[in-house]
Amino acid sequence: MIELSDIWRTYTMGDEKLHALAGVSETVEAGEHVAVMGPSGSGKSTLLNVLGCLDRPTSGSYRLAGREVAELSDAELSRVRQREIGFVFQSYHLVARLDAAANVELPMIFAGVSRSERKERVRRALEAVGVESRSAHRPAEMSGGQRQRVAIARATVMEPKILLADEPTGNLDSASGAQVLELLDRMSAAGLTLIVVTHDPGVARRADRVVILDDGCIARRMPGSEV
Amino acid sequence: MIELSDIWRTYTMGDEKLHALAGVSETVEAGEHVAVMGPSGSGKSTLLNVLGCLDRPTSGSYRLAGREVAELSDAELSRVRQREIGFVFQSYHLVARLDAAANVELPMIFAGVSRSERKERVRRALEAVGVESRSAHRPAEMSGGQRQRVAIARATVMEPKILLADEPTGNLDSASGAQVLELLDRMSAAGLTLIVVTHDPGVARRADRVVILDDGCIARRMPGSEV
Ligand SMILES: Nc1ncnc2c1ncn2[C@@H]1O[C@H](COP(=O)(O)OP(=O)(O)OP(=O)(O)O)[C@@H](O)[C@H]1O
Ligand SMILES: Nc1ncnc2c1ncn2[C@@H]1O[C@H](COP(=O)(O)OP(=O)(O)OP(=O)(O)O)[C@@H](O)[C@H]1O
Ligand SMILES: [Mg+2]
Ligand SMILES: [Mg+2]
Repeated sequence: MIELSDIWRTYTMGDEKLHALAGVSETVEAGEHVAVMGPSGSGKSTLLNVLGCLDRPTSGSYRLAGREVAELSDAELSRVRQREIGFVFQSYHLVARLDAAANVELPMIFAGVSRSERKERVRRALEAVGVESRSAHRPAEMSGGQRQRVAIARATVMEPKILLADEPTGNLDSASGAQVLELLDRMSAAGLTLIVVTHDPGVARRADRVVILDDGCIARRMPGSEV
Repeated sequence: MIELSDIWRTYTMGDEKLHALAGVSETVEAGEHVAVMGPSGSGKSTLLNVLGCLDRPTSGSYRLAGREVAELSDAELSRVRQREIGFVFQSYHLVARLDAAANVELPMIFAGVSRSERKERVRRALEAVGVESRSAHRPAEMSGGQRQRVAIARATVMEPKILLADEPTGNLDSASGAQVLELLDRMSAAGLTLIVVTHDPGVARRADRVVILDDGCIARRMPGSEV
C-alpha cells in the first residue's frame, strides 16, 4: 500500500542544510496500524506530510498503491487527497470562520458528495468523537480538545483508505482520548490503513508495530506490544 | 496570592447560555504548585485565562496579591500582565513573522528591559527548554514541540511571580517534556507560584495539589501524590 524508499526532505537556508528526513525507507501494508514515535523535531510531522502528499520529498521514492506519487498528475493527486487519505494535523488547521459542522462538511463538498447525504454524515462524524454539541460553534468558541476532535471528524468523514493522524490525542483527557482511540480501532478493524504519530506510549501500544524516528532516520522498529 | 470567590464565566449565544465556569472558589498561596485537570471542555483554559487577567469573569471576585482585579486600572493591569504573570497558551500564539528569538524577546521589549540585557536572557531562556538551535527560525519552520517550547521560553523570560501553563507538555516527547518539567521545578523551588493545566497524570503528580474541574465546577481536590 505504502512504500517509501530512501526518502530525504532537506530544508536549505543560506548555507545551512537541515535534513528533516534523512533516508527513510519503510513499507506499510494495507490495513496495518503503525505508530510513529520519536523526539520533538525528529521528523514525524514531515514524514506524515510526505505520506499525505502534502509535501514532496527532496529525493527518494514514494509508491502509493503501486504508483509513484511524484508521477501522478495534478488531477490524480487531488483525487488521492480528497478520497483516499484523511489527515489530522498537529495544529488542526480548522477554518476559523466556519462552524464545526461546516468544517467537517468541507471535504465532502470538495469531493462532490450530494447535499442530502452530507448532513447526516457530518452529524455521525461529530457524534463519534463526542463533539456534536459544539457543531454550530466556530473554533474560537471551542476548547482545545474540542477543536482537536473536530479535526479528527473532518479527517474521517470521507471514509478514507488511509488515515494519517499527527498526535490526535495530545489535547484530550483520558475519557475523550479513549473515545477517539476506540473510533480509530473500529476503522482499523474495518480495513483502514492507520499511521498515528504520538508521544503517548499508551497510544503507540495499540498499534501493530511502532517506528521510532530520530534525527530524520528510522532508529528502531518494534511490535506495539513491546512499547 | 490568588483568591477566587464564586467565579462564573458565562457565554450567551441567542437563548443558549453556557457556563464555562460555574461558581469556582479557590485559594492559591504564593509559591504553591497546583495542577488543574478535567475533561475536555470542562473550563480549564477559561479558568487560566481569568487567572491571567486575559478574560473577565461574568461574576465573582478575583483577588491577586490582595487586590481585586476588576478594580485595577488599565495601567496596573498592564503591569501585572507584563511583569507578574507568565502565560503559556494551549495553542502557543507565537508571532508568525518573528523568529524564535524575537518572540521570546517581545515581553522584555514591552516591559522596557534594556537592549544589552535582552539578548543574553533570550539565549538562556531558549537554552533552558532545548530549542536554542531554532532561535533564528520562524514558527512555520519549527516542529510542534519546538513551538511549544518557544512559547514556554517566552512565558518565563520575564521571571514572573506566577506562571500559568496550559498543557505545556502536550506536544513533547518524554525527553523534552522532562526538560521542561525540570525547568518548572527549578522555578517553583525558587518561589514561583505555578498553575499547570494538564491531561497527563505524570505531570499532575509533581504538583503540591491537584484541582479537578468538571462542567465548570471544582469537582475534587487531592494532593499531587494521590494522582
Ligand atoms: N467564545 C466561546 N463561546 C462559546 N463557548 C465557548 C467559548 N469559548 C469556550 N467555550 C466553551 O466553554 C467550555 C470550556 O472551554 P475551555 O476551553 O475552558 O475547556 P478546557 O477544559 O480547556 O478543554 P480542553 O481540555 O479541551 O482544552 C467549552 O465547552 C467550550 O466549548
Ligand atoms: N520550513 C522549515 N524550514 C526549516 N526547518 C524546518 C521547517 N519545517 C520543519 N523544520 C525542521 O525540521 C525538523 C523536523 O520537524 P518535524 O515537524 O517533522 O518534527 P516532529 O518530529 O514532528 O516534532 P514534534 O514532535 O515537536 O512535533 C525540525 O527540526 C524542524 O525545526
Ligand atoms: Mg510534529
Ligand atoms: Mg483547554
